[in-house]
Amino acid sequence: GDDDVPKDEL
Amino acid sequence: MNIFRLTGDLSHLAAIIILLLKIWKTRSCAGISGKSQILFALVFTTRYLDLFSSFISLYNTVMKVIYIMCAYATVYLIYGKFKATYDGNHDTFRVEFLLIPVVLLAVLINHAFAPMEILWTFSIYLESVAILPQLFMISKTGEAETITTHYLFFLGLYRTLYLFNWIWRFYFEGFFDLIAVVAGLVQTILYCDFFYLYITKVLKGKKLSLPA
Repeated sequence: GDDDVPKDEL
Repeated sequence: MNIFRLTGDLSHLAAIIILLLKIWKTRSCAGISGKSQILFALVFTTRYLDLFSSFISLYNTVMKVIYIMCAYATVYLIYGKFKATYDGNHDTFRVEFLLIPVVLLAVLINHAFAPMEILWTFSIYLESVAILPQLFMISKTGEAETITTHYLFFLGLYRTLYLFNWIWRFYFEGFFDLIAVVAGLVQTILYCDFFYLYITKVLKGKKLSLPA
């Protein structure tokens, strides 16, 4: 899968 | 951070606080779906496990802690302190019909087949349908207390604002997360019928009653 998108959202 | 995400988070916080205060002040959870609140607690629990592993910002950490504490406090008030006022006869949505597809989807469609990523994906998919037991309960009772409609309005508004946040981030930051956007669209679409009733009835001082 794609690389982990940054999880900066609540 | 952008204005849409900030107002979205504040709208979400407002919804959570409105519900908690409604139950606490009226000492009653009449008309509130405990099942939806359990699902929301599950959404926050599976999404915010990174509270202990990664620090993004003080705002991010503080809001996550507040959301989780309020979610569990609400569930406690419904099933614990004020369970005598819980309307179980109308809170009958079969949540297994939500959980099973959401688990399957999270395992099949995700950004990476890793535990934290699958839990995050599960929480995103679950959040998009977590309000269904509440909407179903209102359709069964045929009405909703005005304060409950305000709760639902801010809850629906938050993800609607997030859609604009994602447009903003795509345009200015090149950030795009298809899973979050598709789930967010589904979540917002589920509120459309309610938004219509809220704007045409509640904002005109009428009570929200179904069928419309």
